Amino acid sequence: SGVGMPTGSYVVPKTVWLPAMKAKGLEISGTFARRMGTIQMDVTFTNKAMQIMTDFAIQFNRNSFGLSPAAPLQLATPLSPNQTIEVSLPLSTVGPVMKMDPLNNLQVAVKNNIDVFYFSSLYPINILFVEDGKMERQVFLATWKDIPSDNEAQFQIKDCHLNSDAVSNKLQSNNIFTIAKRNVEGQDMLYQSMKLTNGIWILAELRIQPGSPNFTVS
Amino acid sequence: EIDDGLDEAFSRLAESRNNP
Repeated sequence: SGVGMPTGSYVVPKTVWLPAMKAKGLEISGTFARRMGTIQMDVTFTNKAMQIMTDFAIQFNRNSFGLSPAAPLQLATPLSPNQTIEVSLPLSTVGPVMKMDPLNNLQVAVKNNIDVFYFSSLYPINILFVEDGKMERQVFLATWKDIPSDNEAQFQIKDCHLNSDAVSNKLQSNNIFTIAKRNVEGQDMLYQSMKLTNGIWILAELRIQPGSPNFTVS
Repeated sequence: EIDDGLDEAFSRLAESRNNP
């Protein structure tokens, strides 16, 4: 679920990426979002130092999905002591690629007039799910057959108090599309597809036992 | 909806996954 977000894709609440004590008084917190097909890095800068901060810039290290700022970091005014400013930085996925561990790790450098600071953050994979990730049913069936068993992983999702239609709607607003739903011996089996920004498809099966809050995703 | 045989194919898939 997402606070205050009955529709639209899920946005994780902002967390502190760089505490002020590690960055000469600059505190950076943020989150990632996908809005209308655009990936955005929502960042809050707070000046906890005694001096004014100016000349901000941001740079990403190469990363698994080529995330890169699509525009320079623009802070409208210098940041006075105790001032906070919020910025939404649009991101592209055409930057340099290097496989990271974990896959969704992003290393960031931020500079201001005082120094250069570095931090890492983990972005949620749903920001990479594109709007045209609904696979044709025939293609889905053929592709599913071709997936080697080594490429299948299974996870338990605990404590989810939603029925399969609610789950399906919530996932669809995150570009995870339900291709088919079948009821076998009382349990709902949902077949779903999604496509990453780099063109890689993911196929999923979600098993929901009515009355049980524990799901199995393969 | 046109019966393209895919409905049946998904039913078979779900059943085979349930009883491998």
